[in-house]
Amino acid sequence: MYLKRLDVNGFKSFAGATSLEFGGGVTCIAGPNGSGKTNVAEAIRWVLGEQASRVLRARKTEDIIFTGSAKRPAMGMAEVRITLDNSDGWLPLDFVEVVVGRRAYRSGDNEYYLNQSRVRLKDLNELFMKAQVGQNSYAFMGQGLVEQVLTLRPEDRRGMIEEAA
Amino acid sequence: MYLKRLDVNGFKSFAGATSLEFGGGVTCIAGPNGSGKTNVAEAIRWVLGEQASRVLRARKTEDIIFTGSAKRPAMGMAEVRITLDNSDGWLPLDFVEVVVGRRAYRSGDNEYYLNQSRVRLKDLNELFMKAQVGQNSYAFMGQGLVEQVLTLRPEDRRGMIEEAA
Amino acid sequence: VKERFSTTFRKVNASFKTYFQTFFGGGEAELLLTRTDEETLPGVDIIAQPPRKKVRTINMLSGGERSLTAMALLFALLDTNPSPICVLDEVDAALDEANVDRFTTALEKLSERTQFVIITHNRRTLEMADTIYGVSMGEDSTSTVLSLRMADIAAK
Amino acid sequence: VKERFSTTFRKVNASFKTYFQTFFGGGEAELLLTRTDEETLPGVDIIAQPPRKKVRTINMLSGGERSLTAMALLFALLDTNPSPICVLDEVDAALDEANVDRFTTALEKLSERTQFVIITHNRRTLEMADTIYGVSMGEDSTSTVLSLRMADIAAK
Ligand SMILES: Nc1ncnc2c1ncn2[C@@H]1O[C@H](COP(=O)(O)OP(=O)(O)OP(=O)(O)O)[C@@H](O)[C@H]1O
Ligand SMILES: Nc1ncnc2c1ncn2[C@@H]1O[C@H](COP(=O)(O)OP(=O)(O)OP(=O)(O)O)[C@@H](O)[C@H]1O
Ligand SMILES: [Mg+2]
Ligand SMILES: [Mg+2]
Repeated sequence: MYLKRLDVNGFKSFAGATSLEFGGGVTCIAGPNGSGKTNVAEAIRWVLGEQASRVLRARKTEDIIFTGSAKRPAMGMAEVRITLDNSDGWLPLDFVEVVVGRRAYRSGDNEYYLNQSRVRLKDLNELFMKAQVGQNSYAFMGQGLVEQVLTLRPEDRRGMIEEAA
Repeated sequence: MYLKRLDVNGFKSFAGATSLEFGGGVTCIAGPNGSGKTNVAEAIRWVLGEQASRVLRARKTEDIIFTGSAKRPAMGMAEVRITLDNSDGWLPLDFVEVVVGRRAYRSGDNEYYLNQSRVRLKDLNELFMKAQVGQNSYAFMGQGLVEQVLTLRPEDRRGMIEEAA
Repeated sequence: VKERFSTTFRKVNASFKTYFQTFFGGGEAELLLTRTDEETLPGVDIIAQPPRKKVRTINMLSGGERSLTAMALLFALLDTNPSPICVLDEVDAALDEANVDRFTTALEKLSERTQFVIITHNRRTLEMADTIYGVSMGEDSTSTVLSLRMADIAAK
Repeated sequence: VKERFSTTFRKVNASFKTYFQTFFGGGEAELLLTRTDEETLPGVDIIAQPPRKKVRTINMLSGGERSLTAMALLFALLDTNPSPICVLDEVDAALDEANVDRFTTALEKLSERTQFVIITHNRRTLEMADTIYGVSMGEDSTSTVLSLRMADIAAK
């Protein structure tokens, strides 16, 4: 399984429809301070089901929806879609290509989609847990958190090893 | 007042007698990871009376004395001397040049010196407090601690402003 | 379950040691199970000793040595149980040029099994990427993304 | 004492706003006294809003914007009550090239009243230094210090 494409619209600083194509291997993201690089990483975690406000730097659902600027009005909805290549059958689904989507409204409602049909968060979490793309896994290292791996309490580090089991 | 010279011997990774001359203006320290740059900053704070183990990355006095390596034996004492130019009378002393020294032994004993005569830590702290070169002041920003200024609790930030009063 | 944990623990420990020695050109690194009573599960401690140094606890390492040690542990986990995707946000910020090269060399090898998305300011890391995106903030405070080639970066 | 605090607070606040606007090319920054009851002294909150953005709390800023905001506050404190010596350890690690230039320009001005000792990996910061020391770790794991000129660094 690998990431083929990410479509972002209305998530944090991405006010217009923006998409990134990914090949296999290594994709780098560069740019000035405050341009939106970490927002891209957060969009990936968000669409995969991330809920923790600490990880998303947002206290409530509304905080991740484009709040507007001097020149552009605020948006009412944030949407992220991720297209995964599943030709190796990593995700236990019969699709060669899997599109996962998430929408959030100012009301606080969140909707989750799997190949265009609506699902519950619970369904997504079960799917990703089986496929080792869990939310709390070591595979996401946030900005400034390199040190965290070393400062975890011993029992929390055990949790990281258990995840790899 | 400004820093003219720093003499380090036996403090952390400085096993031999090492000295740095400083002019006014800006002095930069560069070098590979683990070469001893932060140890220089800690030597300056240590000789000015720093006691906090969190700031010195040392749990006990012994940790700041050169522990030895494959090719060099451990040392029994760490000594740092700092020469300050006091021609502007910033420090309330009648000397144009002030040399502050500190020694530490494996026994845990610490000795403090002011222009070659032994003094107590209390005397040094009083001297530096009057001259605004306090230990906990905003004038020392440790590695990775830039964020700390922002994450302090509001009452602690008040403390920083009070110091500047 | 205990059985699986101890097999994984041994594998991660062996891999952690190898990555550490590759990054530091030698030295010793080890994960230790903390001793506990029968009831609770043991925690995991880290010992890291750069070559020719006596230091053994991680809090006596320098900023860059700590980042490198953390990456050795992360890569050991990825090596033991590859995750299809890994997202890293400025993990190379504290590294000097020689250590960035060691980091990217290890990354290249792991990218055969894991897809990496790496946010970085570091020119040397950008040079090894297959795809580069430049993100910029417009006058209207919205982010736009542009696919870049290394030649574009060098010109900046 | 209360009198002195509020005069200092006003000065630091004004200077913080100026440094912030210089670093970000505009925007708003402010220190606010938290409301408390009669007994306890008020704390200090920070509001920081980059130009053309709606964000107001510091936890919604990016990594580099946070570093820059922290430096604006530190420089405001130094400006209000200059300390003879200031030691900074890799405070420029998260900054992009344009922001490093803004940081060093402000530093140059402050260095007329405050002596700076700056630890950095950043070439642009090294270029503005009056004196440069290179620290290296020898085969025997001890640190040695060498005075360098910019030409030595460029050659490395
Ligand atoms: N008491 C001691 N005796 C000998 N060596 C010590 C002692 N205390 C610390 N060290 C060594 O000093 C080194 C750390 O140096 P320091 O933190 O100054 O590095 P640095 O140049 O700041 O690196 P970085 O760029 O990674 O921040 C460690 O590798 C450690 O082994
Ligand atoms: N809901 C939102 N609506 C509009 N803009 C937002 C929203 N949430 C965050 N932002 C903006 O996104 C910017 C932060 O972007 P991000 O953290 O991705 O920067 P970055 O490119 O990672 O920068 P750095 O290199 O400093 O880490 C902030 O300036 C903030 O104003
Ligand atoms: Mg960022
Ligand atoms: Mg350091």
